[in-house]
Amino acid sequence: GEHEETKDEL
Amino acid sequence: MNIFRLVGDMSHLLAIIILLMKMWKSRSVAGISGKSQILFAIVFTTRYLDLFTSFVSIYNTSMKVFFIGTSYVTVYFIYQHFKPTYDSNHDTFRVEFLIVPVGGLAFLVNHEFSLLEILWTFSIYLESVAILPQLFMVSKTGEAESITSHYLFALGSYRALYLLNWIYRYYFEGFFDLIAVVAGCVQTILYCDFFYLYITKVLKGKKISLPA
Repeated sequence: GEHEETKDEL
Repeated sequence: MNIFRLVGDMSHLLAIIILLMKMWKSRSVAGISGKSQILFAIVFTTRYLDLFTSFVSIYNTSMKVFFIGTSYVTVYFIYQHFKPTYDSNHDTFRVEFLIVPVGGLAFLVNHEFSLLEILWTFSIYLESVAILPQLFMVSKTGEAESITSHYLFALGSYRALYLLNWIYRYYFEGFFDLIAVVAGCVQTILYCDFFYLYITKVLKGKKISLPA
């Protein structure tokens, strides 16, 4: 998996 | 959004509401570490700068705004509004011992060497240890009010639930963020001793009091 640019987590 | 993530977020929200209610109803911040709360304000401020650069959802934005806003209200309560009740003599953890190494680590170990990314990483690392001044205060005074224990339990549960969320996301979405996972493990481990006391004492109607 990749680290995502937009972070949806808080 | 899976169930672990949602319950984790709700647990985090509940922790903050419990803390605010405790302070407001009792007109006191006794037993609360101002230093931990300052660290949380720094955590939220440095993590949610992406409020200005990207939009995820109404849920995401409102939670971020709530977390930032309430963290400043909490700090204001402790150092201004209810200052006479603040137990600074027992809140003696040296936060520079956390901020400096965590800052250095964020600089060295991050996903991308950019300002926002380094600040996000700093925030993730700092959050994992931000509760230490509070736990130190509880161990120093040797006790915690039940309401403070409920706050700590809800706050600790939130990241433990995020661990389950990450396991779920890894298997079902292929999502994996090593920095968040390692920091989340550290954060949850720090609460283990407290979780044990909470389950064995607070849930049986006793308050946490440690031998002197």
